[in-house]
Amino acid sequence: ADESATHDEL
Amino acid sequence: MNIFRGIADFSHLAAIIILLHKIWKSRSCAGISGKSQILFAIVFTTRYLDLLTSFISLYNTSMKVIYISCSYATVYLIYMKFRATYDGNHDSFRVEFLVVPVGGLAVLINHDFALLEILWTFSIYLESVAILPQLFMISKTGEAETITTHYLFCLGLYRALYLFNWIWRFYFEGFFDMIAIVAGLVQTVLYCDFFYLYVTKVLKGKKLSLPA
Repeated sequence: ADESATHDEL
Repeated sequence: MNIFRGIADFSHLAAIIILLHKIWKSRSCAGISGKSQILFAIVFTTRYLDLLTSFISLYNTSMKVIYISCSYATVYLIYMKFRATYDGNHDSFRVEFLVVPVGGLAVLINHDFALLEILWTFSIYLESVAILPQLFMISKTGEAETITTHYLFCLGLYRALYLFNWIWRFYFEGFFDMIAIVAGLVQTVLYCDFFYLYVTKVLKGKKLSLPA
């Protein structure tokens, strides 16, 4: 899983 | 950013504005679940703490500020300014049955055992069930004002469109966040019953009334 370390979605 | 996420964010913003405007103009929060609005305020507060730690874009920051301020303004209108019109008898969903399991799950299943990440995960899980008190209230009163159904439609549509956004991002960017996807699926499924009623009744000009 490549979830982003910083969440860039609202 | 992609078209699905752009429309989704717009739909979410529209929902928040529709509700705030409805309460403000009608000076009444009849039929609105204050508990759901408190849960949404908690969702935004715990999810957007990164406003203090990281800057992603002007769009990202401004939308977060708008969401947080509108959600607190809505809670204020319901529980303070127009408190007399709040229908507490029908807004009787036991939110502790949501918050406690969601809190436990966020501590157990997350991407990183760090405070901000656990709070973000809590917010994602909580958002998926935050509408339940509102749907429960409508089932108890047996009806909903048409403007309230438009609010709910926009709110449900936003996360449904995020599902397409995640398909898009997986295909084009290899981006994949299982926690957000599973929670988003649960959240959208919870609206299915309402979506059916909205399409078959409200869009045909009828009032949304459940078989009492």
